[in-house]
Amino acid sequence: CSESDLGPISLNWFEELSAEAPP
Amino acid sequence: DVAEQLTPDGPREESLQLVSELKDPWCSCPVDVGTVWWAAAGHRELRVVTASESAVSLWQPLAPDCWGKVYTWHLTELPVIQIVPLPDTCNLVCVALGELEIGEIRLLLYSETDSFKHSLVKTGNIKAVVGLKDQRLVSSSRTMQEQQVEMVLLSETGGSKDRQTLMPPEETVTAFAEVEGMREALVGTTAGNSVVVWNLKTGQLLRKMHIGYSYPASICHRAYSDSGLLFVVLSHPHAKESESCGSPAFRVVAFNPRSGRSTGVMFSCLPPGRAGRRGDVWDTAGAAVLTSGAVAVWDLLRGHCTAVLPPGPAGHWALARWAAGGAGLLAGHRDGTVHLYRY
Repeated sequence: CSESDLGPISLNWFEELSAEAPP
Repeated sequence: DVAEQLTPDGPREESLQLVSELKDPWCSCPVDVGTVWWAAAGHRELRVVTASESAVSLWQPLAPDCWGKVYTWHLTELPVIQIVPLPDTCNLVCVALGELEIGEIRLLLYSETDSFKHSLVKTGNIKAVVGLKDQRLVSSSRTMQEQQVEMVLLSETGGSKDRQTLMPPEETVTAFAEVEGMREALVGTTAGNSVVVWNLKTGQLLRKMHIGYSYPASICHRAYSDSGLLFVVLSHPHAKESESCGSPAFRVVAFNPRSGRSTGVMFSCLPPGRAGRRGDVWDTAGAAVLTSGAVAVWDLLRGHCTAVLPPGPAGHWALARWAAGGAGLLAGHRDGTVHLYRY
């Protein structure tokens, strides 16, 4: 699967989503 | 791969080697089988657990091919529905009980002072439950008004040390799966056919990602995080057979949690002409009982069906569960016979 199919990939997705999600 | 599966000399039972058999003459209607780590007299060993509707039995290895029953817990108020595996937990057996759906979760345990006993962990209309590493148990339950998703930290004596509420999605959670290598991440599937991701430390619901309409009522079994993607093993108990793909048993789907987009990575289908499945996943191996009474085993990373156990002289297989720690596959007959296979 390529990045174009799945959108921008981040290795730190878990930390980033935790910082953005409502507490 | 598909050609290999379609040949009449396709997968047989060669990759499964029978190690031992255990037979409970008093268990006429087994509902589940599993394994548990048991520490006693200074060493730890893997024991087998069998469950009927009214009793759960613990089996100890007596010799390389011989098992003896150590103890039976009798549960008379509600029928046992399933054994809930607790990875890396010792001397605790977790069971779900109920009528049509799970009404309570109990721990069955042994302590030096109290001998064998059981304790209540959770009650309610429980829709899904999973045991996680470090003695954690997560369940979803529903009232008319709302859904509760809760993680319980279990104590070694069978009580609950702590409870953490997780933010519920709007749709009912139908299954949970731990994320390999990420202690604080948990995934679930929902009745609306989405995959959801939680942060177990904070209880936050991080993401909801739709699986697609082709495979309704998907159930998650396991997840792996790698290279910024979340690979989720899903089974599809109700998917229709298609000409191009056959009948899907398991799929590995890669989700990008940042964008919410997904793509199918690997596809494991049922052997030709077979239907129905109730699946279990350990590491990268899947196993399921088919409605024909056979057990099929897949290498999920390659999409190969690697073994089929045909129904034996004792009749149809009813149960297939992976043993803890890579110890093999447990397959159970309706008459209470359980075979342990090395895989």
